[in-house]
Amino acid sequence: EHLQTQHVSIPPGASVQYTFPELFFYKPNLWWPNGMGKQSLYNVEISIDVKGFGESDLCSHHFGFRKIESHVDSATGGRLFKVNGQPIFIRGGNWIVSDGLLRLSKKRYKTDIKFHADMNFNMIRCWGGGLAERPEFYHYCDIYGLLVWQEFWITGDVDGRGVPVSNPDGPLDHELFMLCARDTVKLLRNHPSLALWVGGNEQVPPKDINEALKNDLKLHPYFENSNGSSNLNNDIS
Amino acid sequence: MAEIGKIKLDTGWLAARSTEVDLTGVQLTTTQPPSGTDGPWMEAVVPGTVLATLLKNKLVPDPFYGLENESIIDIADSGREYYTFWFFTTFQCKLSGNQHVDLNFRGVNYSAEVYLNGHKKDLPKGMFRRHSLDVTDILHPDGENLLAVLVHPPDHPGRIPPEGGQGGDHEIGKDVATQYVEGWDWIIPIRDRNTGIWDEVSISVTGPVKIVDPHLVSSFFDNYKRVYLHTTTELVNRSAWVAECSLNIQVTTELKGSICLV
Repeated sequence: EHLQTQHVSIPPGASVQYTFPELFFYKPNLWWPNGMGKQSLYNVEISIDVKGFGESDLCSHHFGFRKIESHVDSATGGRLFKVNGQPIFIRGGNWIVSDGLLRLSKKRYKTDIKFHADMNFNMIRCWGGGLAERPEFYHYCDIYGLLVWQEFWITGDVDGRGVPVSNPDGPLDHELFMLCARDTVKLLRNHPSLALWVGGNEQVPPKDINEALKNDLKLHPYFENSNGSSNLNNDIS
Repeated sequence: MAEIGKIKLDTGWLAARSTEVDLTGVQLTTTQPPSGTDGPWMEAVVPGTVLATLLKNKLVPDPFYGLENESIIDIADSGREYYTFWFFTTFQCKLSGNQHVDLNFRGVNYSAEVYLNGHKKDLPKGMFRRHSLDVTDILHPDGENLLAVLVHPPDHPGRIPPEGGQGGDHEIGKDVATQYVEGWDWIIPIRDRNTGIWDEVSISVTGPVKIVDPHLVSSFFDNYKRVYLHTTTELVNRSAWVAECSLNIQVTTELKGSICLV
């Protein structure tokens, strides 16, 4: 039942968005953070055959069934997380860049991230002054069960503080910032370990950027429902 | 016929400082390609930054030892052109009828000019954006292709004040790029501000229709017993006629060993 084929007709030169009828799973193995259960991963393969040509393209992606919720607790002001309905005590580490010359090898990511799991951590926070981390980083977070808090590229030290205040309105090109943010979300959004997008470090992004980020990253109404929503849904389209 | 799928271009790259190369990108990718590591050309680290390439060739000391970083000239003093570098490589790709190929850059800091077999395409500014160029029509039919990329540093590399401090003079914040590179309490200033082809370069071969950025979302009901997988993807038909397609999705879980449950 986990194999589906749809017929699609695409006009010449066109680019279309296509949504499959949803696939039903009865009690699938869920993905859990480190220390809460297994990091069950499925392999989702999408391929397209064109009449008169044969297989035209294919792509595959690891996917974990999990629901992540978080909110700021009014009593403590802290952010509380739940995974698959279960509250989780976040034990996390700061992550800046793996190497100042960006020699970002899979081997190094695997070693660094497994180290965090061995330290019994269940979250890694990617600091806003560093990188939007790469798919290889998220791949090993998926495997070792490290939730990821990923900040965009705003920091309190560089943006909007200090005497005199530096970069009070953030980067010069807000459209470029949003283009990079949207492309980064599309690059990373299918990873089960991605738990939270955060505007920046110790600073709220400029108002227009912050509003655009909130708008683009809110849960798509299609997935709002009484039984709790989908996994973190970053519907940019 | 080239195989459908992605091929990484991560070997055989050369690099040279732009101020030491008198040729244009068109000349480099047609009549006068570099023939090896002679003259200004050196083995390059791709993906990687300019400093990673200079370090690999022992042209700078390793900035992470002692005070070695002090002996590497900062971009504020050298000027941006000092860290503006050419990167060059060749690759094979023999297409058959109705196949298409994209040249993909997953991350370039901060902007670049791409030359392929004498044709120029620009990679606009921004460290955190992917670039995908349809190069089907400019490949060499015999399969050997010459690629040169001129990479420019961030527009606002800034200057590190004598007292240092978090993010130097904060100028880097004017660009959409990583901010730690002007130095922070935990790291020295990065002299080239991480300029370079810092993430994966690949070519991807497809037929007339390609799959772009699938989006996978799950929704849960009845206390996680009833679960749905919602899949949306962009499809691009690059041919000149209507494409009648069969679009397949298959979900498997890896059991022990190589047995798959569908």
